[in-house]
Amino acid sequence: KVNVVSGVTCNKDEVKFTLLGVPDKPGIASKVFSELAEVGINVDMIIQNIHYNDVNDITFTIDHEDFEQAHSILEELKDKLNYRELISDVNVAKVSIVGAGMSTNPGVAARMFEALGRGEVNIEMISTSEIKVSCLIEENEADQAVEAIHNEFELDEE
Amino acid sequence: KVNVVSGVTCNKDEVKFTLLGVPDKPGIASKVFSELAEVGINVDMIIQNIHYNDVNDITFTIDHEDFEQAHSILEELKDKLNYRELISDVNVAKVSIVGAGMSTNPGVAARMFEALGRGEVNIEMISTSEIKVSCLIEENEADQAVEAIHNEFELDEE
Ligand SMILES: C[C@@H](O)[C@H](N)C(=O)O
Ligand SMILES: C[C@@H](O)[C@H](N)C(=O)O
Repeated sequence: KVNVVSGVTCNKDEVKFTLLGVPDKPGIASKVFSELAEVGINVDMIIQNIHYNDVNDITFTIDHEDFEQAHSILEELKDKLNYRELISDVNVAKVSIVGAGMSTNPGVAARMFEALGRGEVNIEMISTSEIKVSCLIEENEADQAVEAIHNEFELDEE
Repeated sequence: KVNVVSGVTCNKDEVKFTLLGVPDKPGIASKVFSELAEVGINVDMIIQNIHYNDVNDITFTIDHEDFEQAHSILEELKDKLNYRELISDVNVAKVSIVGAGMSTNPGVAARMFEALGRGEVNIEMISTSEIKVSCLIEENEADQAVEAIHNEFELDEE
């Protein structure tokens, strides 16, 4: 049978940063990511949700090998960007389901979230595209997350 | 020349909902999206960023034709989910750049954000994948956003 989800991926080598309380006005996001690009740091996920008052939070993930360099760049940007606080997290894993049929199939993301819920895995962050649903979770919950998702979508059957 | 960005897309027919202050514990995200899937509502973007205390905010976009039905479902879920407030926004547009080369090219997202910043377009939300960077902006800024991005990536040249 054709499975709407073709696979599960899990990346434990990512680390995440969140800039808390950046001014919510044009030109801020560009500053953050231009600085990282300038030194060749590859950014994987970028997540920004709803703003509160006139500030917002920007989260992004990079490979753990770029952690130190990214950290010092972001610290140096504090006054220029005028953000409230920098948070970093190395104990994070990105778990994703991938599939061609997802965008026209309501409920695929819901099933992934259900699998994680059944596995008692807390979903820290969510980001999606037409062919991928990604959740950031605690690294030490990654194995049980992958197993739960495999079971939900019967991905190990041949 | 090979352009790392192959195109810009703009969707003005989406509407967004944000559930503010949902409990940040396993099983919550699954409830939200299972209910929507049950009535066949297709969800496009799902965005969840960093939590505060023990709650988080979940944003998602759907086609405007599903607005009324989604709205009433979400309102009915208030007690069951125990969220603080439901926000809806019909004046939103999703602007995206698409490209195969983006994940290994630091700075592509930065250039999109720079283009928006130069166009004085405020980036309300951000969600990315390896082949797509999507920004939610005000619908009435969509045309200037698309134009700025076209100029940045020289997308109209043949
Ligand atoms: C917060 C940040 O995304 C800001 N709104 C910008 O447009 O750059
Ligand atoms: C907020 C929501 O994502 C919750 N953390 C869950 O796992 O369902």
